[in-house]
Amino acid sequence: KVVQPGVDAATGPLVRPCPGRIRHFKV
Amino acid sequence: APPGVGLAYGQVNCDDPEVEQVAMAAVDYINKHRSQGYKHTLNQIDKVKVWPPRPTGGEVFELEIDTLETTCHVLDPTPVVNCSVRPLRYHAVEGDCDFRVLKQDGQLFVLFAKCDSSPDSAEDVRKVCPDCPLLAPLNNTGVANAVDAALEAFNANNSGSYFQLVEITRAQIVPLPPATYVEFAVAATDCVAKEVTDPAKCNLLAEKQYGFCRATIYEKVLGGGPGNADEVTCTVFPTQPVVLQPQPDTNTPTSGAASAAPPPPPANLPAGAKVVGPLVV
Repeated sequence: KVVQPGVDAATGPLVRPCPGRIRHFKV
Repeated sequence: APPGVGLAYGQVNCDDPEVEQVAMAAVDYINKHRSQGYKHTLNQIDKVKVWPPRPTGGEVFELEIDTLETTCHVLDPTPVVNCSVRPLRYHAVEGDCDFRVLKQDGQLFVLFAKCDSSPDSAEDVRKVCPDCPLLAPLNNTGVANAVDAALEAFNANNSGSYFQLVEITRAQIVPLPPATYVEFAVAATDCVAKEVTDPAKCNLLAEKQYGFCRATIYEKVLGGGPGNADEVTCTVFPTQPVVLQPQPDTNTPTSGAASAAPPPPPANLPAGAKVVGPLVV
């Protein structure tokens, strides 16, 4: 990626592979 | 393995559809092979490792998953997808499971399964519902008395078989009005409910018929005044066919491919028992 000096490159959304989604609620 | 060539596992997204399919099969395995308590449903996949194909082919999924207790007893034939998850206010119970599942030729085989279940903490229940009753110990005298009273009331209004207690599955002491709420499993016997004199002499039917009861037994008002009427609701499930034990067959060849039929499920497990594989799903 080419960015202007002093501007952080966007890294995109952080994908955490695990743990997965909670389907109901956390106990 | 030669030095420096360690077996490596793959990191996979816990929400990967294939991983979810494996997790669902693993939970299904637990529900089919428990004889006590409630069916559980998948809540979250915590960790997954996928081990590479072995010499025999296929890959092994090593999973850590969280489950939640539903309101369906394991003897209830209702598919788990149609069972409600027990809400936090009724004191939810969580399962913590480790599985190893082999996927080979599109088929899933549970190689190892271990689950422990634990109720939500009292503090967490209080956060969502300060006045909700917590789970009571199942060996509480008041709980046992409430179950006896509920079962007696059910049998008194039952014109068919006498039902006997299989297990008490949950109980709560309700403060206002003072009452005991219980849930328990029952089974039909060869005695007629209206004619029973000694329940100890009744035997379970060969063709098993189970039921599940929910009851609220109110504390009796001192002085015999009118109190709340006890409530007992039982659901009797369809009969289960007699399972014939496999007999040795002298004509069966001793060589050749192994049978694809799954081995029989484990015998009744004691309360709190862990279910450990291997078994084919």
